[in-house]
Amino acid sequence: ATALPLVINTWAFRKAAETAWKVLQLGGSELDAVERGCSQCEIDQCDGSVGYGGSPDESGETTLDAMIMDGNTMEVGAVADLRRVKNAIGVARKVIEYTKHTLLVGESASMFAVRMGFPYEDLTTPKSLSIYSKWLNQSCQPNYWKNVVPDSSKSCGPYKRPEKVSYKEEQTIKDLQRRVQNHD
Amino acid sequence: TIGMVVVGGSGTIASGTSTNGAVHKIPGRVGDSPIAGAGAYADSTAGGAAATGDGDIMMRFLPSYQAVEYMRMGTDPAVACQRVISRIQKYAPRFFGAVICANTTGSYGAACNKIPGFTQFHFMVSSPLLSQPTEQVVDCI
Repeated sequence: ATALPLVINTWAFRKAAETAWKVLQLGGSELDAVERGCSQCEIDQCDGSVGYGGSPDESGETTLDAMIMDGNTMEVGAVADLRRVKNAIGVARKVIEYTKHTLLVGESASMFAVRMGFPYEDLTTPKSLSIYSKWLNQSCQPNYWKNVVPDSSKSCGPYKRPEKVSYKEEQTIKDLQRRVQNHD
Repeated sequence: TIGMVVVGGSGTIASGTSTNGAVHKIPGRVGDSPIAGAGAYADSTAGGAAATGDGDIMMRFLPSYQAVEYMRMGTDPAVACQRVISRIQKYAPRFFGAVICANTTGSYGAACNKIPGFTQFHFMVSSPLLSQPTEQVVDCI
């Protein structure tokens, strides 16, 4: 038997399903339901894999990815590698509503979010910091590197390609690292 | 990662995802979630789907788009999800991943890839046939 409306979501994220269902019951659109349901998981940090304070990268930073799609118009709004803004799917919805683009990424996506009125805030928490420091203390295992020196299955980086890196490339890497470190 | 598909009273569909990505990723790494057709897809003339799991692998197969295209051909949502998992299995038999599918009539299903430690996939469903949002479980294939 089938019946409409329907909400289905991955994992046993109950509050997300309840929130989406409530939005529909109150007359919200399907897009509103998806946005509010997924936002609920961003707020609740669902199982640590959604929202702020989870999945720190190699530098200890949490970044967020989200998308939302309207099956009537086939419009999509998406953000990726979003930094320092918590409501990723809320920003994705604004990409649909206020731009002719589909996907915004990185720090520039954060600047767009701030312009849309979203707060610019740290996504790190004691939890994500402890995940990160444990990882550092276990020789950065696991990681996503391969075919590099030092051996990425045994130690932390920085990693390089095994063949001799030319002096010029060395300089470029140093310049880049200096620029990135000065970034924040 | 949360992936969600909503089918409205008149069968119109929206979908979405939100995630903080892979833990300990290389800075700049983006997975499947924000990529239309990979993390999620919606077409009110056919259906909606959303995926979760190892995004570095899954995104290459556009699982959500493919599942919707199967449903467009009349495939039952559960079978559409299974077929998408099978497609990825051929190239990456040990990938971690699951997909949820729903068509415009409100039929739905889910599928996942069976690997050690991941043999069942839990997902949430809300519908007028259920008194409240209900957790459902599917055995992985």
